Amino acid sequence: KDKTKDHDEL
Amino acid sequence: MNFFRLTADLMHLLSIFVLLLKIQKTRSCSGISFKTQLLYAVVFVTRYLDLLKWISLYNTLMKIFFIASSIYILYLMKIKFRATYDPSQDTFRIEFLLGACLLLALVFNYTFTFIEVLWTFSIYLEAVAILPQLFMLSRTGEAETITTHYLFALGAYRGLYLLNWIWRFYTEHHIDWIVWVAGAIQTALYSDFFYIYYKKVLHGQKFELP
Repeated sequence: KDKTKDHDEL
Repeated sequence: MNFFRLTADLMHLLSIFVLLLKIQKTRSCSGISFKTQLLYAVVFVTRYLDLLKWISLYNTLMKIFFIASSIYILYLMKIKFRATYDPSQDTFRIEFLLGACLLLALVFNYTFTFIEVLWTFSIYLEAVAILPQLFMLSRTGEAETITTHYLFALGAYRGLYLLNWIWRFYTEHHIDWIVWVAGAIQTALYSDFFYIYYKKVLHGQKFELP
């Protein structure tokens, strides 16, 4: 999974 | 979103409100490290370069609040209550922190792009941004109670994020090594503080180093 696409945390 | 993460974010918000309350009520920023606050402003600005990327209303509003409040705090410390800030107490060398974090971000990142390296830089920098404040505390050896509440809320926010990651690992198989390692280090930095806060402040005493 591409981690750069889910920086969903603040 | 889960309970730990929401509570963590709310503790983060609370910490900022407590800091603003301390500055406005005492009309002084004594005991607060400008360098730490400067590092937090750098953290938020470099992390939220994706501000226009839509995740949720919550996400966008929080990002705007963190950027705006961190810059407002710099304004309060550097302009409005400048006279109450004593630079001779705030002597931690942040150049090394900035340099080391930039170097680490250039080497250890998920993708070597401008936005991604700066995001990684902000994660590493946040982990150590409290050091000038803790250094200042250890130099003066004591702190106003409200300042310790600010630090407690900030540390609690980090501790709750650890629980959030454990939760997300088991429920979503969410894995994020960079954030985990930096977050664990960041939380560990508060351990001495937590201990004294628990021993003294929660028992109605003044925060003083042994």
